Amino acid sequence: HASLPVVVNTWPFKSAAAAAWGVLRSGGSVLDAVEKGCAQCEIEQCDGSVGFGGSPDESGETTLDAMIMNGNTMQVGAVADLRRIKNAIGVARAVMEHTDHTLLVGEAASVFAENMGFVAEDLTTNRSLNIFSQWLKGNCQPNYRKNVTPDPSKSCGPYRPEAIQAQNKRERPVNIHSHD
Amino acid sequence: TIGMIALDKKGNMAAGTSTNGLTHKIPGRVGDSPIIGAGAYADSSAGAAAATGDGDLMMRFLPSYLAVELMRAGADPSAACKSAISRIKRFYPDFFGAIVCANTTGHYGAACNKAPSLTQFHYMVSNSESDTPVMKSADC
Repeated sequence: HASLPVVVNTWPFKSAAAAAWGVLRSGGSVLDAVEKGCAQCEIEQCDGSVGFGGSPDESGETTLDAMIMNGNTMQVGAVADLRRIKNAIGVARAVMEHTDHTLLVGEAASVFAENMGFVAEDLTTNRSLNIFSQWLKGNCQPNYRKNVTPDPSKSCGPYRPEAIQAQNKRERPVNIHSHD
Repeated sequence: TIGMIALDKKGNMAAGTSTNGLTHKIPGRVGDSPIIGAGAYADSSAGAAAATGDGDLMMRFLPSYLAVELMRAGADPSAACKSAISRIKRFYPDFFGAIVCANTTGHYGAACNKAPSLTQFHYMVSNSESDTPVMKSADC
């Protein structure tokens, strides 16, 4: 026995689930439901892993990735490494609806977004600045570099490549607070 | 990261993801979320799935695509999710990740890989039975 319609989302993001469910309950499309649900998470910065002001990169910048897929037509819109635009899932939907492409990335994706009417703004917040400054103070740990000098497990960059060496298995710094 | 799948009464399916990725990533790094078949996948004739976790590892196995294809072949959503996780675990026993799956009849399931910071995976389900989002969990 199963009940339709149904919306399922990863992690206990209740507001996002409610937003998507509200769309379906009122007769909206599944695409609108997914877009609205993900957008709600972007607004609320769900657990810091969605939206602006989270997961700063090595240079302190927050960038966003998003994707939306229509299971009837197999149409897809996606953006990656999107900068300065908060509504990443909205831009992904725009890629699907206003281009024949599938995935736009980086600075060019941001330009596309601006041309489609999305507002460009700084994605940095006090929280992301603090995460970044703490990382710098801690000698840039944790760190995803390998086979570079100086030793990335102890030092910040800039890094240069060094001969590839057999390395002990390293624990990846991915956890409940830092994930895709 | 949020991954979401939706199915309406007419059998229309969609999937989506949104994330700001891993903290302290190297600039330019992109994870699994915007990659079709990795972060999510939907095929209204078979099912939909959405994955979350360590995208650098998970994207190598297209777990969402795999789960949908397993459902197409008759696997129930929970079994499809578990198989997609197992495929990754063979190479990366300690990887951090989870996946949610739903088939064309509205049945759903989830699976995760047990890791130090992930022993139970929580996810949300909304359907006409509950008429409100309900938190579910899967033991990893």
